[in-house]
Amino acid sequence: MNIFRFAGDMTHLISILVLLLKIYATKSCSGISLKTQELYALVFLTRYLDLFTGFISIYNTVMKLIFIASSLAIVWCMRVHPIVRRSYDKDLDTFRHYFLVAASFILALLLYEKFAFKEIFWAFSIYLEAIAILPQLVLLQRSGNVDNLTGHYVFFLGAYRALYILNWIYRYFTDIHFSRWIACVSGLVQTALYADFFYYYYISWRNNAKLKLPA
Amino acid sequence: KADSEAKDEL
Repeated sequence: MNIFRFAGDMTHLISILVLLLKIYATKSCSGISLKTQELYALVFLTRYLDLFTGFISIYNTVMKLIFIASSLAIVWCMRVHPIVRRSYDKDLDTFRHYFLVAASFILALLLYEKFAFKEIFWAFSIYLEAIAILPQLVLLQRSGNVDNLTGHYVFFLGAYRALYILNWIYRYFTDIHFSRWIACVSGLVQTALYADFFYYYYISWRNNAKLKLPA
Repeated sequence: KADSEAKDEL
């Protein structure tokens, strides 16, 4: 465990806490894409299949449980909670995310570390996580004004993967066995998707103005 | 190869 990866995991956790805060504090999920949240729940469920069969560390197990529980709780809130679900932008959140699931699964069948059940699902979860943010970014562009907490949520989500890239660079130079090309390349693509968001987030921070993404 | 077995990253 190196500082970049720990910082990345903490930033990821912060992004989830910010989202939960937004939903709990405003009792609203406006500006949040349910499709992205469903994709994240699928990412965690397919990546942490070894939750009960393998044990790496207390930290690893606890974080996996937190990510699975929080992502399912957010999906539940947006689908079932009587007050929150009313503020869901159903007619704006129209990204056909089933294509993202299909594309990731097909790619996982072609590109994997070992042709084994868990490995295929692990690769699937890596590819899916890279593109899972797309419905959310599209929704932000469509919904025009973005409330602060939603902006911070997406920012921390992008920052977590950027820190993971530093972690992979660090491990590349220090850990001779390190060979996680699937995670590295996919992580680079994932972080690149945030590039323009980071730019507009920085501009809104510098001008102390509302975050606005061009349509 | 040890690394690819134990997926130690989240």
